Amino acid sequence: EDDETGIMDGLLEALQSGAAFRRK
Amino acid sequence: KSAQMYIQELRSENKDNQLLNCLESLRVSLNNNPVSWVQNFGKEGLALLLQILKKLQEEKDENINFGGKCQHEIIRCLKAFMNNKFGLKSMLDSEEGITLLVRAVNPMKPPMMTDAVRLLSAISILEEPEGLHERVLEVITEEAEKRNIERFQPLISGMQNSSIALRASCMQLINALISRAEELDFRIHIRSELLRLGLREPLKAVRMIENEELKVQLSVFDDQAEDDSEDL
Repeated sequence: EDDETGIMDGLLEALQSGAAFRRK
Repeated sequence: KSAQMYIQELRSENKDNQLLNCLESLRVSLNNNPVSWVQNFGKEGLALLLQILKKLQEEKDENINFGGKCQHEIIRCLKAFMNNKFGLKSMLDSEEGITLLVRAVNPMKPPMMTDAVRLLSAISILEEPEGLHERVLEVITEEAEKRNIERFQPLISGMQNSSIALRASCMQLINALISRAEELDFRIHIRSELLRLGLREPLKAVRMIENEELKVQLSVFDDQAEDDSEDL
């Protein structure tokens, strides 16, 4: 699992869609 | 080509198109090979990329076009390298990784700045290790002090650029830095610092643009400001 790829893609997508900023 | 072959090539300090070709091909390899390949490229490969980036950033005017292209290609390689836990951790552990990304935030080079700002935003929203947004802000502040400019000036300049992608990425970083700040006072402080530096006008201009990415970032910016104002 530690070898999972796509971390940066996921973060960039979350930033772009605004999901990264939703209050928990 | 194996990861070791790229390391050899990067070590040989090629100039001109050879370096650019090597970096372009490396980016494709980092993107398309399994994580084990990236691990073989490893911290040694990362250190070489950062060393070349630093050298190119320090070069004055000489071969500016070629150097600029290579710098941008290294930022793209770093993005591909950081697309897994090993690469991301190696970059965060590196002494100058974040600093060199901050130095790549250059409004004179909008496409490279767009990519660098996006990577800094992504680093800022990571939950572990703790306090990365503070580290990013700290490096932004230190680098601005060295250049004797206001720390958010490059972001304001980016917001005034004609590139929509650059404006959207600058708003992402602004939103990332504000949203991750825990103290209400500090969030308000960052926002007023940005407005004092002239964010109001580019914000007004951005509101007139029909673009989904910008609309998302604007609504995040406005909602956070409204929430903070209610809390205050």
